[in-house]
Amino acid sequence: RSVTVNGEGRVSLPPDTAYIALGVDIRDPDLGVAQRTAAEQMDAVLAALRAAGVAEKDIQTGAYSIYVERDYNQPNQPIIGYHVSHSVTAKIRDLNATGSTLAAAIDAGANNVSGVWFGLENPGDAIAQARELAVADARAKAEDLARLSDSTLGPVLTISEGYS
Amino acid sequence: PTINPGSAEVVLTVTVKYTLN
Repeated sequence: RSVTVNGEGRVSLPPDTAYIALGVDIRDPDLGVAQRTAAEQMDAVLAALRAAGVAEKDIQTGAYSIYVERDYNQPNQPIIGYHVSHSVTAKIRDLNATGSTLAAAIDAGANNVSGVWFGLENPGDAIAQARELAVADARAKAEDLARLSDSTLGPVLTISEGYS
Repeated sequence: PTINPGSAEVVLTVTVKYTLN
């Protein structure tokens, strides 16, 4: 004789960390020029991020790629240029500075912004709080089911947890 | 640009099996 229930705990709170993904996309007929331009422009973007207060350890290269561009309308599809793409993810700990940091990076030459997202640096307390709510929710459901079936709850047999 | 952080949500689920007396 047993009863199995699911409980859910939700804790909503303001994020304390922002992440922005941005970089430079450069096209040029000459690969060397495209590569050098991208490197210079990205160095300026990185300098702007640092000047805006982003720590070195909070800047991580996300992608670096070079694509050949061809003219597909020509029979032999000749190479018409190169596309160099370089991007980083920057972690911003002062949320109020997110917009100005982004603007500073764009001013410095970032011409590709692929995302802004948010997170919690230390979700431990929120998780603990959500866990308490989830267990209380499960307990209340189980007590209801027991009462409705003229039974009483005994000890817990198994318990498992999911998190998102 | 103006960036709105909105809210973050932590969702935790448990599955509990009780004995029934």
